[in-house]
Amino acid sequence: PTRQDMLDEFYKDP
Amino acid sequence: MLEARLEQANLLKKVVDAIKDLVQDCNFDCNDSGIALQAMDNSHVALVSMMLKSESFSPFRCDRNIALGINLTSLTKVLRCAANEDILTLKAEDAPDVVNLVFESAESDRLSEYDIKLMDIDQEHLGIPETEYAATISMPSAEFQKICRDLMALSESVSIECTKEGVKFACSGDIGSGSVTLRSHTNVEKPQLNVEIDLSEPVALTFSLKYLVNFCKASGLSEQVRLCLSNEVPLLVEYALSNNSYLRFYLAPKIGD
Repeated sequence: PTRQDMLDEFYKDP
Repeated sequence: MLEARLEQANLLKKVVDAIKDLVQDCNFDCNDSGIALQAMDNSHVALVSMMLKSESFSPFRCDRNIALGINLTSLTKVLRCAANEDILTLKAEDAPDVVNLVFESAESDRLSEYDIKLMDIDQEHLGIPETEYAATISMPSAEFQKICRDLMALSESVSIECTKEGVKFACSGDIGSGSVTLRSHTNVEKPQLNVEIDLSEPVALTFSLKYLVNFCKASGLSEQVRLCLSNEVPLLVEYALSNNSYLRFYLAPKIGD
């Protein structure tokens, strides 16, 4: 099984 | 004051139909460049970014920035009242509490008018940087949809591996494993069937097929789909629309524990 990342870890609120 | 007139209601019907299962309440941000939308699904794994450029409408008028907070289930109910070929006009006052939709059928002189109550949606906005992707794949959208559906029968995740030999979609699950490998391909008579792979360096990432199958609901909007990948960054799945408009989906990768 692989862990699902979240977008917040890649794209910060500007 | 917003007034935006679409020659065919079909475009907005298809866009909303493609995203309504991913996101529920969205702000349609209207300004002089067009109508934009950015929203994440509840788990923050996927993001949809839509841009309908002002050139898609005629006429298009937006005197000041207006955020139309709309529930997509409500919008779907009203858009169902429009025939695909109807002329669709969106109207809203500055600081509106409703958005007005008018559907006109050219030949039968029928005019329908609906108001949808707006919501105050406090949505966080993600800053998505312009990215030079290691691999860009342009391919028939129907082909990508079939690959995702086929592999989802075997597994909940798909690995997408791009090398100079081509792009390989692979998965394995309880019943076994499967893979589809594509190479760059040019169809002179039907360029919409081309597969084009631009690779600056090899990439291999794993994604949830449930989300990819969901994104593929947009396949009816464009004959081609563009997949952009770089290691350790979210996947971009882009359906180009006319007038430089687009419907983009971003999906965070799955990483091995």
